[in-house]
Amino acid sequence: IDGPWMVKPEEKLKFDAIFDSLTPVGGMLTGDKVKPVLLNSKLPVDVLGRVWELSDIDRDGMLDKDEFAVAMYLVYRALENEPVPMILPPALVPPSKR
Amino acid sequence: QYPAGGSSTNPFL
Repeated sequence: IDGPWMVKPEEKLKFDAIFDSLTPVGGMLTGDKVKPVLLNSKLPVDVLGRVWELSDIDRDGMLDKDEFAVAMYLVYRALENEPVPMILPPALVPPSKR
Repeated sequence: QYPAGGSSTNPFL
């Protein structure tokens, strides 16, 4: 698909800053680094589990910068009472992974 | 629950 990513550039900047603050190794964050950040949202663990499933697009157990932005996007939307989707909407797939 | 193929790499499982 072609079209703008649902993560807006200004939001991406914010998420990138959080990503960098978590000291990624080789441009990746492991689950144990991401988990406390997501838990901080106070969302139910089953919801956060779904957020992880949707954002770890290549299923390598780590999030790169774009995957992390997807995770944060879903968490922020969930905090605004938008349901976390069961499958990742195509427009939420980072352009680098389409 | 989780989408089919839910992975053991999920730190929330």
